[in-house]
Amino acid sequence: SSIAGMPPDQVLLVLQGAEPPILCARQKMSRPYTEVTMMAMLTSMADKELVHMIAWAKKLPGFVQLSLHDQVQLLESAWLEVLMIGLMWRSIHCPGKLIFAQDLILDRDESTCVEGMAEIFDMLLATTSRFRLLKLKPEEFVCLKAIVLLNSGAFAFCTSTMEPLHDSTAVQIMLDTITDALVHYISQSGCTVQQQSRRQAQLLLLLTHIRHMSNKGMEHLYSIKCKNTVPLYDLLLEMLDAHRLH
Amino acid sequence: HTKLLQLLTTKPE
Repeated sequence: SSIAGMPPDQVLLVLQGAEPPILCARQKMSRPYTEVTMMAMLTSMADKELVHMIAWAKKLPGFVQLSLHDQVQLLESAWLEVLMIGLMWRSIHCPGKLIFAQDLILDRDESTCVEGMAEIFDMLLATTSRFRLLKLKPEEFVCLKAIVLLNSGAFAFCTSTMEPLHDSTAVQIMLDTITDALVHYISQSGCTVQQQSRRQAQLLLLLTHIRHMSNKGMEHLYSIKCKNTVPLYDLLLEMLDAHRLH
Repeated sequence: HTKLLQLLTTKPE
């Protein structure tokens, strides 16, 4: 289960095998949605997805060998980025729509019923278009998602909210191995070396947008929590509180 | 982070 020295093809197989399922919302509210019904559906979905995200993280090679403290730090730091990259990947073939669940597909105009949400929807749709334009491959997606989890909390400054990792070297080794797998996959595309380097950069530059959207989304979710009109589930609340926004 | 710890420490089925 050690990741150091794992061949790139095996890393790709393990990452693809770790993918969580696409969920169903089930408790669907009737249209037109209101701020309360929309946020109730989205936060309920996020809470359910978080449970699957934790199971996914535990399948990443090397993750369960990290200390519990480091596992918590990485997940608390990156959870909304991981949810967002998954949402964009699911939505890649549906321009103008975000596929939150098999039975919960929303377009931009529907997001306007929640104050401040259209701005975040627009950013998610724009970044999804970028994924589409780049013709992001499943192998590249699974690498990027794992990189998001390992990168976001790894080199964070020590602030009042985020503590340093116990073993940042172990996280760096995982990150390097997954980066190698991504580079290896791109190298098999038949492109020139320059085109390969460019694609590596193009894909990794997407992560800056994902971090930005997560920060915006976290602020938005915090504002929803403060309004106290939508009850948030335990796990989602814990993950939000880890960011202790002001 | 009680729930998170609980999910991290339970064995997969």
